[in-house]
Amino acid sequence: TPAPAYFSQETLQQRLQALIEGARESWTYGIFWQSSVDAATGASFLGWGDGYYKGYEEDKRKQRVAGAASAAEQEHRKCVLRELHSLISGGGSSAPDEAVDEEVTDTEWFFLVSMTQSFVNGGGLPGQAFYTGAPAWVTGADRLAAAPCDRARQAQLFGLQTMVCVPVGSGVLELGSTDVVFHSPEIMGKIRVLFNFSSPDAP
Amino acid sequence: GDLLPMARRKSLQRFFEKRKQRLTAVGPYT
Repeated sequence: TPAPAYFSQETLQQRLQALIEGARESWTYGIFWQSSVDAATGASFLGWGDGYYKGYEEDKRKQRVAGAASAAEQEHRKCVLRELHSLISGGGSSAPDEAVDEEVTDTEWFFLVSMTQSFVNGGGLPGQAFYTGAPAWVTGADRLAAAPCDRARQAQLFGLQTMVCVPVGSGVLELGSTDVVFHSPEIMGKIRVLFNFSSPDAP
Repeated sequence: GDLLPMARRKSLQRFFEKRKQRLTAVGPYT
């Protein structure tokens, strides 16, 4: 069966959840970057399709060790979270709860910021994977820090140690982990099944 | 107007729901 041009939002969420929750590895999040065409310029780009954030208790411990965000940075994050919560709850019709007022971890923040990002002309790790049709698997904080990609370097700064981008037909599936995760044929197989992608899993 | 495209709106709603579940399960971060 050929891959659909676009996955529906509900289907996407189910696939992302199944992949992350069912994986042997500890993935912190999964994001599907959707290929689209800018109506004004005709340029193709990858934009936010959907994402699934899992996170771990372990992330918090690692943040403590790393020093975490400053108090000012935490206030900034909470402020943005309150605004976002207000937007999706109809201008503050529902009272903010602990989901808004509690500390925002580095990986949560990285995931939220991702919603604002897009990649044009093969830019960034997701764009490169889409442009070349070859998966990119970057393991280790040092390799992320040295990657020729702002997003990968930003990921490292927020405590991620592994980033994977796999082209899946109408976009790119990105996985991130605060653990060191080496290339896994098993997870590539799951992606192939769940996202119906038929490209080889090695460059 | 709608300040958030539908995909991001749904993603954000899920993010907040999951965050609330995590916090309920493990307690406050601080």
